[in-house]
Formats: sequence, C-alpha cells, structure tokens
Amino acid sequence: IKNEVVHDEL
Amino acid sequence: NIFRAAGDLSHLISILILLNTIQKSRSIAGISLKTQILYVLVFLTRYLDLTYRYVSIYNTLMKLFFISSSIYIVYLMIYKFKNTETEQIDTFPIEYLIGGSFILSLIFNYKFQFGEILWSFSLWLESVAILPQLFMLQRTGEARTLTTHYIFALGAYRTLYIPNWIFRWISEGRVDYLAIFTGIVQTIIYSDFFYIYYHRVLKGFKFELP
Repeated sequence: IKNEVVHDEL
Repeated sequence: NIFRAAGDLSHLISILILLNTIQKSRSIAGISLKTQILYVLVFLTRYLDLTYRYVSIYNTLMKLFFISSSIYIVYLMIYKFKNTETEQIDTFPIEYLIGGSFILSLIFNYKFQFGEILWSFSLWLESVAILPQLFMLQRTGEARTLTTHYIFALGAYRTLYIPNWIFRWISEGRVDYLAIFTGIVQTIIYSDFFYIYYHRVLKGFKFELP
C-alpha cells in the first residue's frame, strides 16, 4: 500500500 | 472507474435537482439552510486546493462548480426566497458539528499541515453535514418528493465512492483511510433515510416518516 495519499477525488 | 464516475454524476445531479426545485417552486420550504451552509464550508475547505494542486481539467471544473453552486444556493436561501417558517424548524446545533470536525481533523490527518488539516476537516464535516436536513425532515415528518430525490442523490455520491475505494485499493494499491472511514460514517447516517426512500418514495408514496 502506497503511503502517499493523493487528493485526486472530489 | 465506474463507481467514481457514477458517484460524481450523482453529486452533480443532486445539486441540479436542488437548484431546479428552488427555482421552479420559488420556495425553499423544507430545505435546511444550516446543511447548505455546512456544504459551503465543506466545499471551500476541500476544493480551494485547486489554487495550488492541479489534478485534471475535469477535477478543476467540478470543484469550481461545487463551490459556486453551493454559495449560490445559500444566497438564494438567504436573500431571494427567505423562508422564516422553515428557518424556525432548522434548529440543529451545527457549531458542535463544526467544532467536532475541527478537533477530529487535528487528530486525524495525513500531515500536520494547513492544507491536510483542511482536507481532513472537510471529510469529517461532510460526513455529518446532512444531519440538520434529516433532523428537519424528522420534525416535519414529511417532505416534497423532489427534496427526497435531492437527499438521495447526495447520499448516493459518497456511498458509490465506497466501491470506488475498494476498486482503487485493488487496482492501484491506494488506500485513503480517512476518506473511507468518513465515507462509511456518512453512509450509515444516511442508511435510515435510504431505507425510507426505498420503501416509500420509489414505490410512489409520499415521503412520510413512520
């Protein structure tokens, strides 16, 4: 699981 | 993926239903101003990241739409179609929702940074933002069918995001624990409403609480 959370959702 | 697309579409439709309802009936009867103000806060705190984070043109346009439409709805409710009767039953203490979300966002965030705290705050606040509206429904005991469609579409958006997160977890290995947890909380808050909506509105009955 990637640690970085990308805020690409709405 | 399909769940995310359907979720976004549902979100978009909910706002359009609400705008259409207000404009056509020239009335905001039965719609909670407090819930709408909370949504302005949610959208402002989450989507103002468009000023420093670029995702896609779709993402940017949707964010702009949600920020501007939510402000416009509050404007309509306060200035154009002010309804004191509805205001009088709109008594949910939202300061607790805002305060609680703020505290939770300080505890749960991905980084103790301004932008991340705002993002977390918006997720917590969104999960409970519908409460004043549901509280109002409970007080009046019934609602206009269009209002129930609006609430349903708004709730469906976050509910549809849940399979989207599972899908992304499997396909991309990405997990956004905060979004998932708050999304589940939000769906639970809606569950009672979904149940009544399914049993009454979809079968052609008026929305009336048992």
